[in-house]
Amino acid sequence: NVAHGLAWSFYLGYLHLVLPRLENSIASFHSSHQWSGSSWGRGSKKLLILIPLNANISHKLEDEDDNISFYDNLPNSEIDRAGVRGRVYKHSVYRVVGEDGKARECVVEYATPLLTLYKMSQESSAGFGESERKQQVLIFFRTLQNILEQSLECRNRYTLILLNDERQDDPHFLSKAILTH
Amino acid sequence: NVAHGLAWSFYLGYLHLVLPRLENSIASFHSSHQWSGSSWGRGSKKLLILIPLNANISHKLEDEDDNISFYDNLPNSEIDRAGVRGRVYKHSVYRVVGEDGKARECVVEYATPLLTLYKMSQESSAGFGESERKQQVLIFFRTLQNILEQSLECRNRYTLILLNDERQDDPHFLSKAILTH
Ligand SMILES: Nc1nc(=O)c2ncn([C@@H]3O[C@@H]4COP(=O)(O)O[C@H]5[C@@H](O)[C@H](n6cnc7c(N)ncnc76)O[C@@H]5COP(=O)(O)O[C@@H]3[C@@H]4O)c2[nH]1
Repeated sequence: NVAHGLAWSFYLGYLHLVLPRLENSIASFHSSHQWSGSSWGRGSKKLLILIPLNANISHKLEDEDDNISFYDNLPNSEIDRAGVRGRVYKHSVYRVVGEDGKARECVVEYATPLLTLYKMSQESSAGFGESERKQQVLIFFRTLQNILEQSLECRNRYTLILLNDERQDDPHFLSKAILTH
Repeated sequence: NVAHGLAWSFYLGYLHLVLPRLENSIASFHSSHQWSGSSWGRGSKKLLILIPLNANISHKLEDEDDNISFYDNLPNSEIDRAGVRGRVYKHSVYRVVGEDGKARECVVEYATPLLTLYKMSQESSAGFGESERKQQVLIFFRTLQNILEQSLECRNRYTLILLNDERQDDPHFLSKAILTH
C-alpha cells in the first residue's frame, strides 16, 4: 500500500541521510548568524516534521500563519546519489512567534511525501481517491513513527507533528502547533 | 503496493517538475561549456533514466564502466517545496565513449526510488523480501511508463532504460545500454 512505501522512502531516502547531520548544520548556522540576536535557545534543535491530516501542504509556512516568518536556510549538504553528483539536501529555518510574543528559531518543514498522496488522490488513474487519503496519511504517520523509533541514528533528532485539520479556522493554528511540540 | 506509489512519487515529486525545464538547462550549460569541444551533437537531449532490474544502484556511474566519466552538473533549479525554500534540483552530465571510440554527452541518472526498493527488501520490518523485489522493479517501470506516456509536459524529454541484470559480466554493459537508447 502506498503510504507504507512512502514512509519507508521518506526514511531511507531522506531522514536517515539528513538527521545525523542536523546538529552540525545547526552549529555551523549559529556561528554564521551570531549578529542576528539568535533566539535559538528557546527553539528546538530537532527537525520538526509537519504532517497535516488533510495532506494540504503549502510551500511557504508564512502563507499559513503570520506569526511565522522565513529566516534563512541551513547550510547545504551535498551527497552523491544514484548518479546525481552533489545532490543538495537542506532545511529552512523559520522564526515562530509564540503567544508570549517571543520569537523562536525552528527547523521545520512539511513531510514532502504527503504532496504525492494529495496529488495521487486527485489523479483518477493513480488508483485512490479523497476518501482514502486521510486513512493513508494516518498509515504514513504510524509507519514513520515506528521506523524512526527503531532507528538509533535518528533518535532525538526529530519531532513528528500530526496536524488535525479541524482547527484551521484559528489563524495561529500552525505556530501554536509548532511551539507546543 | 510499494512500487506503484514510488512511481507516482517519482513523477509527481520530480519528473513533472524537472523535465519541462531540462531543455533550458541544457541550453544554458552549452553556452557556459563552449570551450570544451562539446560533443553533445551526438548525445541525447533527454533525461536518460536507468532502471536496473536488480535495483542495484551505484552513486557514480564511472564506478560501473570505465567508458563513462563524470563531466559536470547542469545548472541548479531552485524551487520552494513543502516549506523547504529554494530546494535544489539538478542533473549530472556524463561523457560516454561508444564502441566507435567517440564520446557523447548524456544527462543520465538512476531512478532513485529503486534505492528505496532495494533497502526495503533488506529490512525485515519493511514487509517484502528479495524475491519480490524484481517484480516490484517491473511494476515500477511499467507504472512509470504509463504515467509518462500520458503526460503532455514530459513527452519526448526522457528515455527509460530498463537494464537487464544478466549481462553485467560485460565491463561496458552500461555505456552500451546508454548509447543504444
Ligand atoms: N524535504 C525534502 N527535501 C529533500 O531534499 C528530499 N529528498 C528526498 N526527499 C523525500 O524523501 C523521499 C525519498 O527520496 P528519493 O530521493 O528516494 O525519491 C525522490 C527522488 O527519486 C526524486 N527526486 C526528488 N528530488 C530529487 C532531486 N533533487 N534529485 C534527484 N531526484 C529527486 O523524486 C522522488 C520523490 O521526491 P519527494 O516527493 O521530494 O520526496 C522524497 C521522497 O519521499 C526529500 N524531502
